[in-house]
Amino acid sequence: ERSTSTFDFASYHTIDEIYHWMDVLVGDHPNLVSKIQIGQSYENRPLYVLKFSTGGSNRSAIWLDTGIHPREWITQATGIWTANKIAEEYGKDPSVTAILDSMDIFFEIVTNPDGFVFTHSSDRLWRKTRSINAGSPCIGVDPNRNWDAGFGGSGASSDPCSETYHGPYAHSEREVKAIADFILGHGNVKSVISIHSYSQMLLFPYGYKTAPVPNHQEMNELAKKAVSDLAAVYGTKYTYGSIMDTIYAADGIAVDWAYDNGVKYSFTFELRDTGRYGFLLPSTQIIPTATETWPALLDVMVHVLEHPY
Amino acid sequence: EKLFMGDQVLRVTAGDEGQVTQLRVLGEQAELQVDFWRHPTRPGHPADLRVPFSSLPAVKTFLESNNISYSIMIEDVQELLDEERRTMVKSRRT
Repeated sequence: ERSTSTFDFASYHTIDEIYHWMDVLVGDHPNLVSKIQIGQSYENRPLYVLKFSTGGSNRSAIWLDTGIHPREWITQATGIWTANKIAEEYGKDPSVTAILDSMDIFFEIVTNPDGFVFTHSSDRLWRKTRSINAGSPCIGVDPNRNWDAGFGGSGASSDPCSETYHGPYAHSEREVKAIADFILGHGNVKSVISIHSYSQMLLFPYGYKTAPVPNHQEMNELAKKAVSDLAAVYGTKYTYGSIMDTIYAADGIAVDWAYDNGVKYSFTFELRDTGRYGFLLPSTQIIPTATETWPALLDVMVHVLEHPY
Repeated sequence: EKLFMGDQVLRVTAGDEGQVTQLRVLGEQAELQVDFWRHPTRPGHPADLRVPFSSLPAVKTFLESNNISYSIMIEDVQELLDEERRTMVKSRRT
């Protein structure tokens, strides 16, 4: 496609198509969007991040990522739609404009490119990275159990053959370390929103311990508003709360790491499930999913803008 | 290329904490290769399990013998994958 106006947001795309589309988006919005590379994957694919910025130096920032679990295709597809929406709404939507007039947004759409390619070529239901585990025939680490936050606890597996294998040590996965290094190096990231599918939840720390975060009430109220605004679009019902209370113990996860490293507004989404398809949601679900997620995302981002710290 | 012919996804609803625990035990039986798409959390909340074709009898027997209710969410995973691939090819052609 030569323009974002001809890109089919209602289809699933390969990594080459997505990476090409990123360049098109940058070309269409050269004064707002740029593409940066924060590292390389295990199989040496570039880890690209879209930067939305209207200027300034090291502004406070919001980090978004989609697709750390590659089989969750609706997530990356929602990421593409959302990135385009951010670019298109700047200067039109007052909330997006206000956010980007003060803050930068960093958006990693294909957080686990090796796994994503593997879901297209070899195993549609692949969840992990593609790194080799010494002494085991099983490949890959669950990159959302590999963060240095309660790493190696009971909410992850020490078995390399498990879907929730935490890896040999925290940040052993290049895909994880690249993000951690970027956020720590930036030093001014105020919100991390890590997007998954599919359980219809909006969650916040902690996953590795039962103690509530100090601003639990604020996070809970924000989550409540966000899921309410999401439900107003198509009636999709989300649950919300801390990860430990809402799902289960999960050790070494991204948003816990972000929170423990000073990012107060750390959330993770679990996008929609029709109750029939799971990770194999038909592409007809992409636009509705992205559309309903948008107001919830905006709620979180506006709250971050209005509550500087 | 990995094929998923005959694999099913079961939507399982635990009736009490004991059944939630039993589902977790099921997940720990590595030889069954059950892939939890949605993990068991609390009674009344659904869990989704992809079960390889070869493990279906054992898993269904386990669920039934423990009085854990379930329904078949996806009859044949490979059929859906084939359909997804057809859709992508058609989309690309368009």
